[in-house]
Amino acid sequence: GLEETICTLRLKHNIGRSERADVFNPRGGRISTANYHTLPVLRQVRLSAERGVLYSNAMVAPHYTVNSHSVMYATRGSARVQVVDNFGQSVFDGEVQEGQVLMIPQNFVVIKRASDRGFEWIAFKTNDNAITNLLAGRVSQMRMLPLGVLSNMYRISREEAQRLKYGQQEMRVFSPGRSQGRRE
Amino acid sequence: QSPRACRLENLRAQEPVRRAEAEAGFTEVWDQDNDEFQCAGVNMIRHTIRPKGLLLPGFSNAPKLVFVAQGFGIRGIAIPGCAETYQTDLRRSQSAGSAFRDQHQKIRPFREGDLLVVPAGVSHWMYNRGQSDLVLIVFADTRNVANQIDPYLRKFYLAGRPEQVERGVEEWERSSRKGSSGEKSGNLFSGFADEFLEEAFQIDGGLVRKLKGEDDERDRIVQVDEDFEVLLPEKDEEERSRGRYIESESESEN
Repeated sequence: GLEETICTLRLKHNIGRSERADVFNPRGGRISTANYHTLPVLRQVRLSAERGVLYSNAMVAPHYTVNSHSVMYATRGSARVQVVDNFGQSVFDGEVQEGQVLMIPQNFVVIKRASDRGFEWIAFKTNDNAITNLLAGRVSQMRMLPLGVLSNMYRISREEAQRLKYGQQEMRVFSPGRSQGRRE
Repeated sequence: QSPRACRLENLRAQEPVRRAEAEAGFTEVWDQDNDEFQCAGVNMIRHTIRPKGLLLPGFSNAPKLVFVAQGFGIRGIAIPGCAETYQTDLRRSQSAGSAFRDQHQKIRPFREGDLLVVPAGVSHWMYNRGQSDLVLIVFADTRNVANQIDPYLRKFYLAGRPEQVERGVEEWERSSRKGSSGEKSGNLFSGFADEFLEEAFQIDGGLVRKLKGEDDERDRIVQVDEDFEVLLPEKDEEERSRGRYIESESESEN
């Protein structure tokens, strides 16, 4: 039965095509994922990948990968990237340029913002079903917490907790924002 | 890390090696560097949370089992991808003149004797709703397949300025030589640039400083002063009586 199973396994999957994007924001960019659901052979090698395109000055929500490390290779443009560890210390704060590789350990939190030229990357993940957890935006940790918990966590009023929780309406890929406008 | 042979000739009953005091309780940890724990790839922690104490939300690199040795409370687990299924009753909040509407993920009550599961990488918080101390015995499996970093427990906090007592004695001494032992760490937002957080959350600089905990000296267990409001289903009896009320109220409705 090998010829019907192993020999006929699909061994390629295009994650570069824009019309197949899993996450898309017309002002921000797009992200596509290949995991064992979309390419079953990845279950055997226990790996997955993510393709991202950020338009000029757009941002990816602060996030971490729950169950894998990520190795990001910049395929085009550049971005300012910050990575923070469990001590709340910045372990990387710099520009990632085309051709460079950045390793982001499991659970370390990362934010990236594209330069004027935009930013494109491919990230390889050490789990066939890598799960990304977002910390800001419409589907994020902040949205999952009750207002009462938020106001006690940060010693803020209920109004401030509501702003913190519901202020960002976009998801995962954010359009160029307020601070960008201010710089301009 | 290169594996080292397990030395299991003389086993010892062990006490916690460190204790971190917090506003509304304290946390005790066993030594992560201990041979026996390293061999098994496990770690132990004990939280004692005073009444109205909130264990701040955070996630760690290993799955955990929590035994509730004493007391009762509620907890929230933020499971990625799941909907916020607990929602404000719009009609009630409007009639009460409340401007606040909220929705969040399921809140789970727990009591003495319960065993709670905390998956790796999933953030959770716990709150003591009782009149006595809440005592939680936490077991972390640091060599679990879900953990791909080193076999040390790393806790990532979303708020406060918790001291990283989970780290082993060796790492503790290393940082002590650098002069940072006992210093408060920041929460995970404290390492990011203000402008990034302003943009990501669409908030102003003042709120960013609070998010980063810049003027916050509180450790992982904080005191809740005001009434702690979360959406939680009423107890069965109250729910039944309320169910009858709704039934009669909606008789004339389509």
